[in-house]
Parts: sequence; C-alpha cells; structure tokens
Amino acid sequence: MNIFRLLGDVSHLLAIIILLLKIWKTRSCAGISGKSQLLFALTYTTRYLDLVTNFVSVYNTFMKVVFLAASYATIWLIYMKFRATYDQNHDTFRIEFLLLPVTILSLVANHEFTLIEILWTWSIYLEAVAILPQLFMVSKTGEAESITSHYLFALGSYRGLYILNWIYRYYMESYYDLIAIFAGILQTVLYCDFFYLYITKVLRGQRLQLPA
Amino acid sequence: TNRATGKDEL
Repeated sequence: MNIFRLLGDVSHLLAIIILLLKIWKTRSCAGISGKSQLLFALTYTTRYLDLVTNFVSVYNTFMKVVFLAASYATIWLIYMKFRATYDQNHDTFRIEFLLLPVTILSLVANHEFTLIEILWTWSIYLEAVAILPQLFMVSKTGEAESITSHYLFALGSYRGLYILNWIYRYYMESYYDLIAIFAGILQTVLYCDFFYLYITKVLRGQRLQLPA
Repeated sequence: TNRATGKDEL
C-alpha cells in the first residue's frame, strides 16, 4: 500500500458516499445516470468475486464490501425508491455499445484465459468507460448540480491517483499491470474536459454548465 | 511482467 493508492481509495469511497447522500438527502436522483451506476455495480461484482476465495487484508475486504453494498444501494435508490425522480429521458446512452467492445477486448487481451481472470479483465475495461453515460447525461442536460460535480471530481480523481500509485509501484516494487494501467489512463482521460470545467467553474462557485 | 499473485488492488 502507498499514499497514492490510499488517497485514491479514499477519493473513491468519498465519491460513492457523496452520491448516496445526495440521493438520500434530496430524495431525488435527478441528473444521475442510472446506467452508469448499473455499470459500476457490474464492475464491482465481477471484480470482487475473489472476496470470499482469497483474503488479502482486512482493509481490502472491508472496502470491497463497502463498494459492493453502496453501489447496489444506489441502484435500489434510483430504480426503486426514488424511481419517480429518475430522469429516463436524459439517461439514453446505449450501454450495449460499451458492453460489446469491453467483452471482446477482455476475451482477446487478458493475462490468462481463465474465468476469474477474464471477469477481472472485463471489470477493468468496463470501469474505464462506465462513466460515459453519466458524462453524456450531463452534456445532454447541459449542466450538473454542484454536488454531482463534486461526486464526479472525486470519482475521476480516484483512478488518476491510481496512476500515480502504478508509477510508484513500478519504481519501488517493479510491479506493473499493463491492462490496469491502460484502462486507468483511458478512464482518467475521459474526465479531462470535466476536470477543466470543474476547476475553472465549480471551484469559483459557478454552476457546472456544459456548452450544450 | 511479474504479476502480483492475486489482486491486491481494489
């Protein structure tokens, strides 16, 4: 464990908690893409299958349980409890256009052709693009509540911090995983325009407005 | 690449 990965996990945890609190407190999931949340739940489910098979550490197990529970709780809030506030008309990204290439790529580019490894690879590639429906929805609605933009900033930062973690681990532990690194860079790059808007606008108290 | 046995990253 190193400071970059710890900060990354904390940022990830913060993002998930911000989202849960936003929906629970405002009793509304307006502006939130249910499709992205579904993709995140799929990501954690396929990646944390080893939750019960190999124990890494208390921290590792605790975080996996929290991420799984929070992502399913968020889906329940969006599609069940506050279903009436779910903005279906703006959450229209075709996720099949994500699932197909991710599935093909995980079958072609993986470290080992075993079920558990393919599922892990699939989850790594899926996570890289899982935010696209949400970013698409923000661009369609043309704006995002500031709490939603804080959520996106924390979520985008987490994998950016993981990139620093991979640099650290490469030099200090001569460990690297090209699949995770490639997907992590793509995932972080997808947030770039949002990061720019967040830094230049939201931090100055303005609303996040995307050029429609 | 020396693959970490088991996944220690989240």
